[in-house]
Amino acid sequence: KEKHKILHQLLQNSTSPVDL
Amino acid sequence: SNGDTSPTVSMAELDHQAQIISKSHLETCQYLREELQQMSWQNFLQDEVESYQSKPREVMWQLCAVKITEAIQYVVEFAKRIDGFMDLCQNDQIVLLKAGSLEVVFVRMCRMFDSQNNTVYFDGKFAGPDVFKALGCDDLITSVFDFAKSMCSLHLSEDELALFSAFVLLSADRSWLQEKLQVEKLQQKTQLALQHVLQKNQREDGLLNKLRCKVSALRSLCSRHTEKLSAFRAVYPDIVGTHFPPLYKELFGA
Repeated sequence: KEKHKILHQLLQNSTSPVDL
Repeated sequence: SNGDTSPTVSMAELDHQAQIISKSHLETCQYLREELQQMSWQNFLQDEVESYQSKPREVMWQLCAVKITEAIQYVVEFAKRIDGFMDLCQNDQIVLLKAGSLEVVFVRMCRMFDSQNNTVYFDGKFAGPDVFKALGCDDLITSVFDFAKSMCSLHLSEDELALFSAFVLLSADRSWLQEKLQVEKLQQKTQLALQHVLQKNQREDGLLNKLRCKVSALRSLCSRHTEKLSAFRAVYPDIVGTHFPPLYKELFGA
Protein backbone atom coordinates (compact mmCIF):
# COMPACT_ATOMS: atom_id res chain seq x y z
CA LYS A 1 0.00 0.00 0.00
CA GLU A 2 2.80 2.38 0.93
CA LYS A 3 4.42 1.73 -2.44
CA HIS A 4 1.33 2.99 -4.27
CA LYS A 5 0.25 5.69 -1.87
CA ILE A 6 -0.74 8.24 -4.50
CA LEU A 7 -2.63 5.76 -6.66
CA HIS A 8 -4.54 4.62 -3.57
CA GLN A 9 -5.28 8.22 -2.76
CA LEU A 10 -6.50 8.95 -6.31
CA LEU A 11 -8.68 5.84 -6.32
CA GLN A 12 -10.29 6.81 -3.03
CA ASN A 13 -10.90 10.45 -3.89
CA SER A 14 -14.46 11.03 -4.93
CA THR A 15 -13.68 14.28 -6.75
CA SER A 16 -10.96 15.50 -9.10
CA PRO A 17 -7.30 14.45 -8.76
CA VAL A 18 -5.27 15.72 -5.85
CA ASP A 19 -2.61 18.30 -6.59
CA LEU A 20 0.53 16.42 -7.46
CA SER B 1 -15.52 -18.73 -26.85
CA ASN B 2 -13.61 -18.78 -23.57
CA GLY B 3 -15.82 -21.25 -21.74
CA ASP B 4 -16.60 -20.37 -18.16
CA THR B 5 -15.69 -16.73 -18.34
CA SER B 6 -18.00 -15.85 -21.27
CA PRO B 7 -20.67 -13.66 -19.75
CA THR B 8 -24.26 -13.92 -20.86
CA VAL B 9 -25.28 -10.35 -21.48
CA SER B 10 -28.28 -8.84 -23.18
CA MET B 11 -28.17 -6.14 -25.86
CA ALA B 12 -29.63 -3.73 -23.31
CA GLU B 13 -26.77 -4.45 -20.92
CA LEU B 14 -24.22 -3.90 -23.69
CA ASP B 15 -25.87 -0.61 -24.59
CA HIS B 16 -25.77 0.39 -20.94
CA GLN B 17 -22.10 -0.56 -20.59
CA ALA B 18 -21.24 1.32 -23.80
CA GLN B 19 -23.10 4.42 -22.63
CA ILE B 20 -21.41 4.46 -19.22
CA ILE B 21 -17.96 4.03 -20.73
CA SER B 22 -18.56 6.73 -23.37
CA LYS B 23 -19.80 9.11 -20.68
CA SER B 24 -16.78 8.33 -18.47
CA HIS B 25 -14.48 8.96 -21.42
CA LEU B 26 -16.06 12.31 -22.29
CA GLU B 27 -15.99 13.44 -18.67
CA THR B 28 -12.29 12.62 -18.31
CA CYS B 29 -10.78 13.14 -21.75
CA GLN B 30 -8.79 16.25 -20.73
CA TYR B 31 -9.64 18.11 -23.96
CA LEU B 32 -12.84 18.03 -25.97
CA ARG B 33 -12.51 17.49 -29.74
CA GLU B 34 -13.99 20.95 -30.35
CA GLU B 35 -11.36 22.55 -28.12
CA LEU B 36 -8.60 20.69 -29.95
CA GLN B 37 -10.02 21.71 -33.31
CA GLN B 38 -10.01 25.34 -32.25
CA MET B 39 -6.34 25.04 -31.33
CA SER B 40 -5.36 23.02 -34.39
CA TRP B 41 -3.87 25.98 -36.26
CA GLN B 42 -1.48 26.74 -33.41
CA ASN B 43 1.83 25.16 -34.35
CA PHE B 44 5.12 25.95 -32.68
CA LEU B 45 7.19 28.51 -34.57
CA GLN B 46 10.75 27.63 -35.56
CA ASP B 47 12.32 29.63 -32.72
CA GLU B 48 10.00 27.92 -30.22
CA VAL B 49 10.99 24.51 -31.62
CA GLU B 50 14.63 25.48 -31.25
CA SER B 51 14.04 26.60 -27.68
CA TYR B 52 12.67 23.13 -26.81
CA GLN B 53 15.60 21.52 -28.65
CA SER B 54 18.12 23.54 -26.70
CA LYS B 55 16.67 22.69 -23.31
CA PRO B 56 18.93 20.46 -21.19
CA ARG B 57 17.95 16.80 -21.56
CA GLU B 58 16.82 16.52 -17.93
CA VAL B 59 14.60 19.61 -18.19
CA MET B 60 12.80 18.21 -21.25
CA TRP B 61 12.42 14.82 -19.55
CA GLN B 62 10.92 16.49 -16.51
CA LEU B 63 8.50 18.50 -18.66
CA CYS B 64 7.35 15.36 -20.48
CA ALA B 65 7.02 13.44 -17.19
CA VAL B 66 4.76 16.22 -15.88
CA LYS B 67 2.59 16.15 -19.04
CA ILE B 68 2.32 12.35 -18.97
CA THR B 69 1.40 12.44 -15.28
CA GLU B 70 -1.35 15.01 -15.90
CA ALA B 71 -2.80 12.83 -18.66
CA ILE B 72 -2.59 9.76 -16.42
CA GLN B 73 -4.59 11.45 -13.67
CA TYR B 74 -7.45 11.76 -16.15
CA VAL B 75 -7.09 8.08 -17.05
CA VAL B 76 -7.37 7.16 -13.37
CA GLU B 77 -10.62 9.14 -13.21
CA PHE B 78 -11.79 7.35 -16.38
CA ALA B 79 -11.06 3.97 -14.80
CA LYS B 80 -12.95 4.87 -11.61
CA ARG B 81 -16.08 5.65 -13.62
CA ILE B 82 -16.09 2.38 -15.59
CA ASP B 83 -18.90 0.21 -14.29
CA GLY B 84 -17.32 -2.62 -12.30
CA PHE B 85 -13.79 -1.23 -11.99
CA MET B 86 -14.21 -0.06 -8.41
CA ASP B 87 -15.73 -3.46 -7.51
CA LEU B 88 -12.39 -5.13 -8.29
CA CYS B 89 -10.06 -5.64 -5.35
CA GLN B 90 -7.66 -2.75 -4.70
CA ASN B 91 -4.64 -4.80 -5.71
CA ASP B 92 -6.15 -5.39 -9.14
CA GLN B 93 -7.19 -1.76 -9.59
CA ILE B 94 -3.56 -0.78 -8.96
CA VAL B 95 -2.16 -3.54 -11.19
CA LEU B 96 -4.42 -2.51 -14.10
CA LEU B 97 -3.59 1.17 -13.76
CA LYS B 98 0.13 0.56 -13.34
CA ALA B 99 0.25 -1.54 -16.46
CA GLY B 100 -2.38 0.20 -18.57
CA SER B 101 -2.62 3.90 -17.80
CA LEU B 102 0.19 4.93 -20.15
CA GLU B 103 -1.25 2.67 -22.85
CA VAL B 104 -4.54 4.56 -22.56
CA VAL B 105 -2.65 7.87 -22.77
CA PHE B 106 -1.16 6.66 -26.07
CA VAL B 107 -4.62 5.59 -27.31
CA ARG B 108 -6.09 8.95 -26.32
CA MET B 109 -3.22 10.73 -28.05
CA CYS B 110 -4.83 10.17 -31.46
CA ARG B 111 -7.51 12.71 -30.48
CA MET B 112 -4.77 15.31 -30.06
CA PHE B 113 -2.89 14.33 -33.19
CA ASP B 114 -2.86 16.09 -36.54
CA SER B 115 -2.06 13.44 -39.15
CA GLN B 116 -1.63 15.91 -41.99
CA ASN B 117 1.10 17.85 -40.20
CA ASN B 118 2.42 14.97 -38.08
CA THR B 119 2.00 17.08 -34.94
CA VAL B 120 0.57 16.47 -31.49
CA TYR B 121 -0.89 18.89 -28.95
CA PHE B 122 1.80 19.47 -26.33
CA ASP B 123 2.43 22.29 -23.86
CA GLY B 124 -0.11 24.66 -25.47
CA LYS B 125 0.51 24.15 -29.20
CA PHE B 126 0.91 21.45 -31.85
CA ALA B 127 4.39 19.96 -31.90
CA GLY B 128 6.23 17.79 -34.42
CA PRO B 129 8.71 15.06 -33.42
CA ASP B 130 11.60 17.54 -33.67
CA VAL B 131 10.29 19.38 -30.58
CA PHE B 132 11.22 16.33 -28.48
CA LYS B 133 14.79 16.03 -29.76
CA ALA B 134 16.38 17.02 -26.43
CA LEU B 135 14.96 13.86 -24.80
CA GLY B 136 17.47 11.79 -26.74
CA CYS B 137 14.81 9.21 -27.60
CA ASP B 138 14.25 9.83 -31.32
CA ASP B 139 13.34 6.20 -32.05
CA LEU B 140 10.69 6.08 -29.32
CA ILE B 141 9.25 9.46 -30.34
CA THR B 142 9.04 8.30 -33.98
CA SER B 143 7.23 5.13 -32.87
CA VAL B 144 4.79 7.11 -30.70
CA PHE B 145 4.00 9.45 -33.62
CA ASP B 146 3.64 6.48 -36.01
CA PHE B 147 1.27 4.80 -33.56
CA ALA B 148 -0.85 7.95 -33.24
CA LYS B 149 -0.96 8.24 -37.02
CA SER B 150 -2.08 4.64 -37.46
CA MET B 151 -4.76 5.04 -34.75
CA CYS B 152 -5.99 8.20 -36.50
CA SER B 153 -6.28 6.33 -39.78
CA LEU B 154 -8.97 4.13 -38.15
CA HIS B 155 -11.16 7.23 -37.67
CA LEU B 156 -12.65 5.97 -34.41
CA SER B 157 -15.64 7.83 -33.03
CA GLU B 158 -15.56 8.97 -29.40
CA ASP B 159 -17.66 6.01 -28.25
CA GLU B 160 -15.44 3.52 -30.12
CA LEU B 161 -12.33 5.14 -28.66
CA ALA B 162 -13.84 5.09 -25.17
CA LEU B 163 -14.61 1.36 -25.38
CA PHE B 164 -11.23 0.52 -26.85
CA SER B 165 -9.53 2.49 -24.04
CA ALA B 166 -11.56 0.55 -21.46
CA PHE B 167 -10.72 -2.72 -23.21
CA VAL B 168 -7.00 -1.89 -23.02
CA LEU B 169 -7.23 -0.87 -19.37
CA LEU B 170 -9.11 -4.00 -18.36
CA SER B 171 -6.53 -6.40 -19.80
CA ALA B 172 -6.95 -9.65 -17.89
CA ASP B 173 -3.50 -10.95 -18.80
CA ARG B 174 -1.56 -8.49 -16.64
CA SER B 175 0.86 -10.03 -14.18
CA TRP B 176 0.04 -9.99 -10.44
CA LEU B 177 -3.75 -9.89 -10.74
CA GLN B 178 -5.38 -11.54 -7.72
CA GLU B 179 -8.88 -11.96 -9.13
CA LYS B 180 -8.09 -12.61 -12.75
CA LEU B 181 -11.50 -14.10 -13.45
CA GLN B 182 -13.32 -10.93 -12.38
CA VAL B 183 -11.12 -8.83 -14.66
CA GLU B 184 -11.62 -11.31 -17.50
CA LYS B 185 -15.40 -11.02 -17.16
CA LEU B 186 -15.24 -7.26 -17.18
CA GLN B 187 -12.92 -7.19 -20.19
CA GLN B 188 -15.10 -9.59 -22.13
CA LYS B 189 -18.19 -7.54 -21.40
CA THR B 190 -16.31 -4.46 -22.62
CA GLN B 191 -15.20 -6.26 -25.75
CA LEU B 192 -18.79 -7.31 -26.46
CA ALA B 193 -19.92 -3.72 -25.93
CA LEU B 194 -17.20 -2.54 -28.33
CA GLN B 195 -18.26 -5.13 -30.90
CA HIS B 196 -21.87 -4.06 -30.45
CA VAL B 197 -21.03 -0.39 -31.00
CA LEU B 198 -18.89 -1.18 -34.05
CA GLN B 199 -21.81 -3.08 -35.56
CA LYS B 200 -24.25 -0.33 -34.66
CA ASN B 201 -21.95 2.24 -36.26
CA GLN B 202 -21.75 -0.01 -39.35
CA ARG B 203 -17.96 -0.24 -39.23
CA GLU B 204 -16.07 -2.68 -41.42
CA ASP B 205 -15.79 -6.29 -40.24
CA GLY B 206 -12.04 -6.33 -39.70
CA LEU B 207 -11.90 -3.30 -37.42
CA LEU B 208 -12.07 -5.22 -34.16
CA ASN B 209 -9.10 -7.32 -35.27
CA LYS B 210 -7.18 -4.22 -36.30
CA LEU B 211 -7.80 -2.83 -32.81
CA ARG B 212 -6.68 -6.08 -31.19
CA CYS B 213 -3.41 -5.78 -33.13
CA LYS B 214 -2.88 -2.34 -31.59
CA VAL B 215 -2.63 -3.95 -28.15
CA SER B 216 0.80 -5.44 -28.84
CA ALA B 217 2.03 -2.17 -30.36
CA LEU B 218 0.94 -0.39 -27.17
CA ARG B 219 2.80 -2.87 -24.99
CA SER B 220 5.92 -2.42 -27.02
CA LEU B 221 5.70 1.40 -26.74
CA CYS B 222 5.30 1.19 -22.98
CA SER B 223 8.16 -1.21 -22.45
CA ARG B 224 10.37 1.02 -24.59
CA HIS B 225 9.34 4.00 -22.44
CA THR B 226 10.44 2.01 -19.37
CA GLU B 227 13.77 1.19 -21.01
CA LYS B 228 14.39 4.83 -21.92
CA LEU B 229 13.48 5.89 -18.39
CA SER B 230 15.94 3.45 -16.83
CA ALA B 231 18.68 4.65 -19.16
CA PHE B 232 17.87 8.25 -18.22
CA ARG B 233 17.71 7.41 -14.51
CA ALA B 234 21.09 5.74 -14.65
CA VAL B 235 22.60 9.06 -15.74
CA TYR B 236 20.35 11.44 -13.73
CA PRO B 237 19.22 9.55 -10.60
CA ASP B 238 18.85 12.73 -8.51
CA ILE B 239 16.75 14.54 -11.11
CA VAL B 240 14.28 11.65 -11.22
CA GLY B 241 14.30 11.31 -7.44
CA THR B 242 13.71 14.95 -6.66
CA HIS B 243 12.09 16.58 -9.69
CA PHE B 244 9.82 13.99 -11.28
CA PRO B 245 6.14 13.83 -10.23
CA PRO B 246 5.58 11.31 -7.41
CA LEU B 247 2.78 9.59 -9.34
CA TYR B 248 5.08 9.09 -12.34
CA LYS B 249 7.71 7.52 -10.07
CA GLU B 250 5.11 5.30 -8.47
CA LEU B 251 3.80 4.05 -11.79
CA PHE B 252 7.06 3.50 -13.57
CA GLY B 253 9.14 2.35 -10.63
CA ALA B 254 11.51 5.27 -10.95
